[in-house]
Amino acid sequence: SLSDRLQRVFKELRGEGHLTEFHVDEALKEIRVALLEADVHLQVVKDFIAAVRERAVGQEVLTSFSPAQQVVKIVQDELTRVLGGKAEPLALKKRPAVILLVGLQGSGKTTSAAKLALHLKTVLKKQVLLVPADVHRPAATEQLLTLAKENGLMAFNPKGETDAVARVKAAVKEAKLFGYDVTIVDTAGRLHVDLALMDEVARIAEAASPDEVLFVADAMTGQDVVTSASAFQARLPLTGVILTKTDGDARGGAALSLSTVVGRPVKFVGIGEKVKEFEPFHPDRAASRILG
Amino acid sequence: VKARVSADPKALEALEEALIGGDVGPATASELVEAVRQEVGRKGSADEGLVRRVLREEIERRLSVPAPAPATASGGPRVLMMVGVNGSGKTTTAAKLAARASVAGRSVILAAADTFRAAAIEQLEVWAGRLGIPVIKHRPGADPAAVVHDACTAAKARSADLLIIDTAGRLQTKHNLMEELSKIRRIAGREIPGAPHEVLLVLDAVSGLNGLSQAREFTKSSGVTGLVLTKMDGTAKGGVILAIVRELKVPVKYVGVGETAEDLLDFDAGAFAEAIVN
Ligand SMILES: Nc1nc2c(ncn2[C@@H]2O[C@H](COP(=O)(O)OP(=O)(O)OP(=O)(O)O)[C@@H](O)[C@H]2O)c(=O)[nH]1
Ligand SMILES: Nc1nc2c(ncn2[C@@H]2O[C@H](COP(=O)(O)OP(=O)(O)OP(=O)(O)O)[C@@H](O)[C@H]2O)c(=O)[nH]1
Ligand SMILES: [Mg+2]
Ligand SMILES: [Mg+2]
Repeated sequence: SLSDRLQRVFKELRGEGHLTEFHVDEALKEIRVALLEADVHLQVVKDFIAAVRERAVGQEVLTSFSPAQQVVKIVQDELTRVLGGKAEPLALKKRPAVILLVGLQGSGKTTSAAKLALHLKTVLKKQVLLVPADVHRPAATEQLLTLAKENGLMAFNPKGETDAVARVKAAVKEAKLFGYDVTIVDTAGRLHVDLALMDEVARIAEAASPDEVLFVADAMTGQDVVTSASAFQARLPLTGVILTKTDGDARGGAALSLSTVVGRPVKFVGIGEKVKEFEPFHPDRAASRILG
Repeated sequence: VKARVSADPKALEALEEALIGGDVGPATASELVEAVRQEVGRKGSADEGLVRRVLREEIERRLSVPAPAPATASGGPRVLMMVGVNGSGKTTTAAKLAARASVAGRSVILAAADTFRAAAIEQLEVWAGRLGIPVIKHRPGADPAAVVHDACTAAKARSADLLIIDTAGRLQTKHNLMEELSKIRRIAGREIPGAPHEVLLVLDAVSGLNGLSQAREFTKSSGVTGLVLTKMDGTAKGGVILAIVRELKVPVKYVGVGETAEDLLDFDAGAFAEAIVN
């Protein structure tokens, strides 16, 4: 584990009253590897290491900790701070508040749409309307309608409307008419390099005027997460992230990369395939996982 | 004595960072760069073009694993099973492989063995409808092993050339789900000797180093005879396959490059190496 590796680094530390530059740099080498192995983006790792170095060098060695433990604590605190720093509740003031889910193919948007609806309904007692707006993937609408039906959630499938933007406009109208509190829009998975589909999602956002645009990312995403999320952010006003499939053993470094680069918080995590397997993001838990 | 020329450390560092950016992981990246540094030293030239070419060749060499002798179906249908974690592209790849075989004049049957996920059966049925290929399915919630059993029976009865089994996505840490996959595999083997002749692990190119854990666990529970790297039409490089191929000696067979039935390429180690180095 990282702690064991750091113990070895600091075995040499004798009689020093403070964390020396040499020892901190040795420790940071181990931390760099641990973060890269956790799939944290390389540039994010570099910036993070620099921030930790600044905080650690010259710090007094506290008698309650070993130097290794002390460095780990600095790293954990800094990770938790970056991951949790910008946390805000969902912007649900407008009626209906519109939440748009976007992201790459297979990341978990459709499942997360149903999960978020169930969460808002049971925890915040909101009236939620689900909108299937993926007109590309085979049986995408059926998938969301099935999840809605199995979990007592309301969904609106605009009859005969095959254009994503038109579907969203019709749904927002329906939500207003029937006094829904929240509308959650599920969109098709798309590559940030697919210009036509990026145009489509920009048009969907323009039509829906969303209060929240959540980037849905798979917890096992590697270095590319920064490229894709930045490209989405260039076209859409991202307000947060949903990190899915955290019930696996992926270290989830993508969470740190996203919080840092997109500058928006992870708001929820998927913790299983069932619709109830969903919870608010816990920065401290995510931090321990990343460190491994 | 010829002076030993060494590659510019800055250039090597840039290569190491490019490799990390391509998801090969820090250990593999430094290993590759070290191999390149040694080879460049031997060659006695530190030309940047040479350094890149040496790296490309090293990557290509590591990925050229001889495919194990394909288990030949002894006169009966050949059985192919798709496995992998949730959302990696199994169903879409099953459709692509079915399309290929169909275009080549082979009779194909699809088995909808994902009986768990919402509209999984409908999704495969849409594809089958587009390709004019029959699907063997049960009701949602049925035992996937029962679907596989019936699909094998149907494949034999109809003298199909190829049976493609689409299974539910599952995270490799879920022991009961991995057990279910072992059971599905056993059932297929009982019905058709030698089945499944091919077990393809479908891996999303966007995956980071968790891909290695996926490959290890799926190899244990269902055996894996080949990898499919999907969504390579994006910007992710899929570098984790280097660690996977090194450890498990299993070849990458196909690459998914889009969402239509034609978007499947045979794996080209040279092209892959080129993309990751540049
Ligand atoms: N284990 C686990 N599986 C999940 C989680 N969230 C989603 N999934 C699964 O991941 C797969 C993909 O989920 P979808 O909701 O279809 O993903 P999507 O982003 O809508 O996919 P596209 O619409 O094709 O882009 C499905 O098998 C889901 O059941 C999670 O938190 N944990
Ligand atoms: N761009 C691109 N998208 C792909 C590729 N392969 C699959 N997809 C998309 O990825 C998403 C998930 O594909 P599926 O085939 O449903 O994945 P799966 O592994 O069967 O998912 P589960 O059954 O839920 O585990 C869909 O939106 C597909 O269209 C590919 O090579 N390129
Ligand atoms: Mg979807
Ligand atoms: Mg599937």
